[in-house]
Amino acid sequence: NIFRVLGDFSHLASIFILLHKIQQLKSCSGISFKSQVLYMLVYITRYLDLPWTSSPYNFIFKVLFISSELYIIYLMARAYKPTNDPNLDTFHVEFLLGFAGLLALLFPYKYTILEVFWAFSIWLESVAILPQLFMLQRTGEAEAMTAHYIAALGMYRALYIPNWIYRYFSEPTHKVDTIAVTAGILQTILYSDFFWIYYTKVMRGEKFKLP
Amino acid sequence: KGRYFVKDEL
Repeated sequence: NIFRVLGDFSHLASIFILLHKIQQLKSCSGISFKSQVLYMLVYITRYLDLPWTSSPYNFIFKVLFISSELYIIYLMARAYKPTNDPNLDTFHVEFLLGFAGLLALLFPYKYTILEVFWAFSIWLESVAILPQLFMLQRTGEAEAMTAHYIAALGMYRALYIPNWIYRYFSEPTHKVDTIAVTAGILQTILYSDFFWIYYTKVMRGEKFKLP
Repeated sequence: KGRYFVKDEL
């Protein structure tokens, strides 16, 4: 449905905005390398079922997400490594990995590798933006491109919420995917303060600065 | 197989 398609394209847009920023400005300043590595982990653990993905739409997006994320990490770790400031990227990701790992082991739909890894990936994605938001907090401001990147990334999962509501009412056989929905709502809540600042500042053409 | 083992969303 339209919400989901918009969400997936918003996700794709966020990746291209980020790629554009890094290549245009030849710098990855203001971007959290830790968050990018977490996203890589999210894609790998979520798309283990890539080889037998039924719909071409999903297959193409999965390949796009994995390959573009690999490229972003290459750019940040190799090509533009000097512009990477690890002193600003100090969020303790082990807490996020522990959070996702614990929930994946406690409440998977089924104790199979695929399901446990999938649950891990869903929970990890819900908190993977924290190092990036934390870094934003530290620097107090961000380039417009970085703000657009985070906004598009936040919109992707936010749009999945109406998608789930739509599916609930339109597909009689559809059962609510409680893990994805709970994590999706948590994820969107984590972006809420950013969205507010983004909306009030960037929409008025101002530079993105935290109050 | 149940619904959950067919992941139809990204």
